[in-house]
Amino acid sequence: MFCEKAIELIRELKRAADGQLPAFNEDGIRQVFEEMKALYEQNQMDVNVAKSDGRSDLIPTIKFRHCCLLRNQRCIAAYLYDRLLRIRALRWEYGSVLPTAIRFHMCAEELEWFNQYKKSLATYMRSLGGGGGLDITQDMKPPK
Amino acid sequence: SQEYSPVAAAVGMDENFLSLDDILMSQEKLTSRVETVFPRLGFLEKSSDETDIAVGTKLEMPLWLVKGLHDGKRRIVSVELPKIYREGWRTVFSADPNVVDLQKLGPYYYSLGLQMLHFDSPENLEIAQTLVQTYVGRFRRIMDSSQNAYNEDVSALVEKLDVLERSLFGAGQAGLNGFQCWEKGHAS
Amino acid sequence: ANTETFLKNVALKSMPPNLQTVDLGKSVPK
Repeated sequence: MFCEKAIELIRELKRAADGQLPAFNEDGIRQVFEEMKALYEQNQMDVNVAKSDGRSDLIPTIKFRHCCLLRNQRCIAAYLYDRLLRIRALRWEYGSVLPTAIRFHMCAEELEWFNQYKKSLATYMRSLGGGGGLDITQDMKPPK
Repeated sequence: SQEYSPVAAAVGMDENFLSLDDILMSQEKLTSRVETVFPRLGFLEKSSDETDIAVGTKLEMPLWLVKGLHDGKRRIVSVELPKIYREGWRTVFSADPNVVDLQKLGPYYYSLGLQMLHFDSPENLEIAQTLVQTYVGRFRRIMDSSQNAYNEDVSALVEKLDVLERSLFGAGQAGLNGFQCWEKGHAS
Repeated sequence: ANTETFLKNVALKSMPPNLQTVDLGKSVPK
């Protein structure tokens, strides 16, 4: 059945204990892209046949493959987005320098995203406190 | 991490596109009957050597696929109502919803049940009523047990809960732990 | 913008042409 690799990516994230960041599954993502490419090319061929030869009987199959393409897209987007949520949380837990072990689990683009996020947060914090700045990542608990 | 908040599952008949829980829920398999030929997809049916999936073939299809193929006007696939939503089990739920092991029968009893309402079954009204009444019937015990189990092994309390109920239990525990933390002066 | 750039570079540009956009409004639960 299609989309098995995609759902495995989702399961992998769910298995990671709350908020932990597993290693970036580059190979898994690549396999999903390959499946999407194959599905798309098969659909392109069948769409052309359906148009040129009037093969409306191919429409259910085309629709089937399109559902699989959408599913793969959704799983990939959700996998990557959930990882960003975990990475964002790391800024608040560890500060602006992440432990090496965690950095090894991130791909280059995720590290870049993290750097951009840090900058956005820093810009925001500098704008607080009447322009004097306020580090809102400190003192997370209220005073007694 | 306390700051990690995943995209929540949707409430009601929708799904949240980026929710891991909704994606996993929609992976649940439903017994479906193919109502039109699917050319060139015969390889998906393990027991067949045919090129096409023939009309009348029964397949276990994931919910996401059945939803995607479902068309009110043209019958492409028809889906069988899972037994836990049928009349026999609905009677059991109405008698005493607390005796049922929803982890074993589900584990997405409520969210999958809500998704089944998309398929225009004549039993939709009864299914919807049973979902609500079951939730109402079980809620009190979940709330009470989540508020009274502090710093102990809760596996026996959650083992028969479905995914939604476990999340509810977790919310109760988070509140309890937060209150205890505050009372002990550890919240500042 | 940061997230859109990330998704585009890591995933969307490797997908078929008609699947290269994702509405991030969908990430906001109802």
